[in-house]
Amino acid sequence: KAVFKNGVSQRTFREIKEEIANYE
Amino acid sequence: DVAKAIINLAVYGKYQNRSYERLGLLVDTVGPRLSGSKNLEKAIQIMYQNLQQDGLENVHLEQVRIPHWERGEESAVMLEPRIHKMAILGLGSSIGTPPGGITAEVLVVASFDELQRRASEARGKIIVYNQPYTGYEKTVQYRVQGAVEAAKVGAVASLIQSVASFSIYSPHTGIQKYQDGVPKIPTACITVEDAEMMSRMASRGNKIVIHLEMGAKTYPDTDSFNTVAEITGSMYPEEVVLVSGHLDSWDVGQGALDDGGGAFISWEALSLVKDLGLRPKRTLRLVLWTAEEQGGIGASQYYELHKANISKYSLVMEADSGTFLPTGLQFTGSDKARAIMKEVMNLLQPLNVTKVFSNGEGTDINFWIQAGVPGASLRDDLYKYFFFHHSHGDTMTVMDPKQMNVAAAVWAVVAYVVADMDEMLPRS
Repeated sequence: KAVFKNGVSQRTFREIKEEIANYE
Repeated sequence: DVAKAIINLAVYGKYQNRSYERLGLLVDTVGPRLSGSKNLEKAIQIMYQNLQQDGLENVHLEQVRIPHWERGEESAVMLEPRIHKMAILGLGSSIGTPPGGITAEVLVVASFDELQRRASEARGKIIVYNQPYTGYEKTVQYRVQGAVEAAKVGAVASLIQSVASFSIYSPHTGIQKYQDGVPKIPTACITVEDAEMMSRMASRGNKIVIHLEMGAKTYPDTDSFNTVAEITGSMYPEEVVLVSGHLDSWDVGQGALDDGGGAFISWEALSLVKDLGLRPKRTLRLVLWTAEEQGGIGASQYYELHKANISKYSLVMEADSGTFLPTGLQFTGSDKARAIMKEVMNLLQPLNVTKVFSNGEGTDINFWIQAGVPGASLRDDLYKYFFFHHSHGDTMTVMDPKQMNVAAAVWAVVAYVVADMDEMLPRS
């Protein structure tokens, strides 16, 4: 699911940053 | 290389200038699109067909009840100290004058405070507001509230210096609001030039008399529609990134700047994603709002209809402050969401449009932002925007295809990436 049940992502910001960088 | 592909297609490739050309075709064909007008109805029908022909998904209209006000014939002539025909534009929702018009002496004031101080002089007069332009947000209060404040002190009409940062004798219209329990008086905007001239005349002790005629009328509310199209999400189709602008305008000029540009770069964002064969994980939804100029009427009703799904909205976006050269994105959201948006905007380094400013906002998305949904608005070079805003000068001539290309690329990259990320933007 896109958002965890408690609404808090378990991913680190570094992981998110790397994900976004992949769209470059 | 998704961001680069979008930028290349929008700015350098096959579809450069497309949003400008599409907009020109609509506004040259239909003209301005006042709430409740046949023009707006026609524009909505054309856009419904355009979006279907473009191959977007779930194209549909959502019904809205909207105000129907028409300005009719209007004129203002200075009779004393000299004859001078003045350019005016009645303000949206204003009543008309009685048949034969109003002839009255003028009281010129520079502020609401001065009006209060000189309240004893105001009875039976036409109040002319010669407020200085100190930015749109502050100065627009005179347009919105001027008639009510004038009526409270017994004035018979109000004429307000146009809310414009520059003028070549152009009146600028816009919405105004009456207040329950306060008499309704006719109200219009005049040019900066005439407001300043009357201020000079008054300071010399000249008696100023104006004859004002306005045929404005309010008709019963009428049916209209928000126009919706989507690229349905591949993994989380019930989750949404909303991209928007408003299709209605005032009844002067062509409504190209406000908000044809915003509406059409929003359409372009979906077109670019589709043309690249992309399908984000969650749904990209385009909404072309109706009756924004009357106070976000279409957006308000959309919010009421869809707010039960508020947890499914990752980001709401609106472009309604011009589509000149973008400088970045205005954003409202949690610190974590802002940090993510900064990373997203880094993808726009090839266009040198990477800044994330505070205060993402827009009449049509504020309902969602106030309820905690992250919101973004396009930040662009506003230098010329209020030269033309709500005036006869709001035409295709002030639009720039190359700047629209950049704006569309920014809009498309942000919308696509946020819609395609593994997770929704975090909230507070």
